[in-house]
Amino acid sequence: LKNSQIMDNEIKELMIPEEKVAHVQLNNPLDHALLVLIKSGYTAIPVLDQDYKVCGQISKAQILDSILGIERIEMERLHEIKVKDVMSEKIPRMNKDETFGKALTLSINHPFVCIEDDIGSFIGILTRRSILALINRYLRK
Amino acid sequence: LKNSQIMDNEIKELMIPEEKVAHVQLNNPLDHALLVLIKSGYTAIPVLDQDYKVCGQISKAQILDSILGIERIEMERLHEIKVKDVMSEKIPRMNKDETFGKALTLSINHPFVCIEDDIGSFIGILTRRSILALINRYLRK
Ligand SMILES: Nc1ncnc2c1ncn2[C@@H]1O[C@@H]2COP(=O)(O)O[C@H]3[C@@H](O)[C@H](n4cnc5c(N)ncnc54)O[C@@H]3COP(=O)(O)O[C@H]2[C@H]1O
Ligand SMILES: Nc1ncnc2c1ncn2[C@@H]1O[C@@H]2COP(=O)(O)O[C@H]3[C@@H](O)[C@H](n4cnc5c(N)ncnc54)O[C@@H]3COP(=O)(O)O[C@H]2[C@H]1O
Repeated sequence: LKNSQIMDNEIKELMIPEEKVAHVQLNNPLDHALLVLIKSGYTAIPVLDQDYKVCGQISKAQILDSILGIERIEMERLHEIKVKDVMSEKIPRMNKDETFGKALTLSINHPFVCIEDDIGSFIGILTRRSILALINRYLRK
Repeated sequence: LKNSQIMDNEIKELMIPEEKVAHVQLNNPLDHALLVLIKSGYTAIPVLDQDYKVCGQISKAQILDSILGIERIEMERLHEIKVKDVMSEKIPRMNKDETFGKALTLSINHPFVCIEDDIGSFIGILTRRSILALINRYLRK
């Protein structure tokens, strides 16, 4: 890469660490997931299993689509359906030691990328916001 | 700006033109707005007035928050409430002849920026996706 200087940035310093990432678990019921999404205010959040491995992501749209009946939204079904029945398994992930260049490429089609450690455990997310803020600082130097 | 080459990109060539942008009008009822949001699949879309000026943006979350009752989502109220009662007036906008550098700075905190012509009429949106794709091509030259 021509501009290798920007590409040497450490992913770990740019990411939002896992303790600050709103997330849900595979077996959570949808009413819990919808509450987390509404309270956190985010469009979509990561889904983890009990070993803290990334399994997918879930959005408000997916939850509402799953209970949209003909006449009304069937809220009572939210407690019967699980996150794993509705989520999308498609979620970009990369290792913390990979390059910023890879994170930039993944961010073109995804609002956030999940960051994993060497055993594949979830350690944080890298958002488009933090990537754009870094590029903006770099281009204005 | 150091890297002026990238900054000379024409906003008009990067933006999604207005005819391809899902949007609603100030006086549309919320059931129409929710339908446009669900069908288009987007989190938030621009709100225009009848002179095609940008007034704000509306999201699925804002619509659902406005009809969230104690026990259930009160769908029947969607037809009584208008887009202008619920939307956010905060939406970044810029003129088509301004710089890519300004678009990049605005995109740090906003998923899309509205582009206006010289009389302030809406002509399209510039998304984070298209900004990141351009930067990715540029950094890999
Ligand atoms: N509470 C808040 N305060 C200020 N600005 C806010 C905000 N919530 C959202 N935004 C702005 O809206 C953008 C899109 O958020 P969205 O929830 O659709 O999409 C988000 C969300 O799905 C996810 N995300 C971000 N932070 C998260 C967190 N702490 N936990 C879980 N998911 C997160 O990553 C996506 C991209 O986030 P990014 O920061 O690049 O971009 C954010 C940010 O610029
Ligand atoms: N139908 C689809 N096909 C493929 N990928 C899709 C998609 N819908 C969404 N995405 C992906 O998800 C990102 C976030 O979409 P979101 O709807 O939250 O947030 C969107 C949406 O609020 C708005 N937007 C984008 N295109 C629009 C359009 N044609 N009309 C109205 N609003 C649009 O601009 C925000 C940022 O869009 P951006 O393209 O940067 O980023 C998009 C894109 O990378």
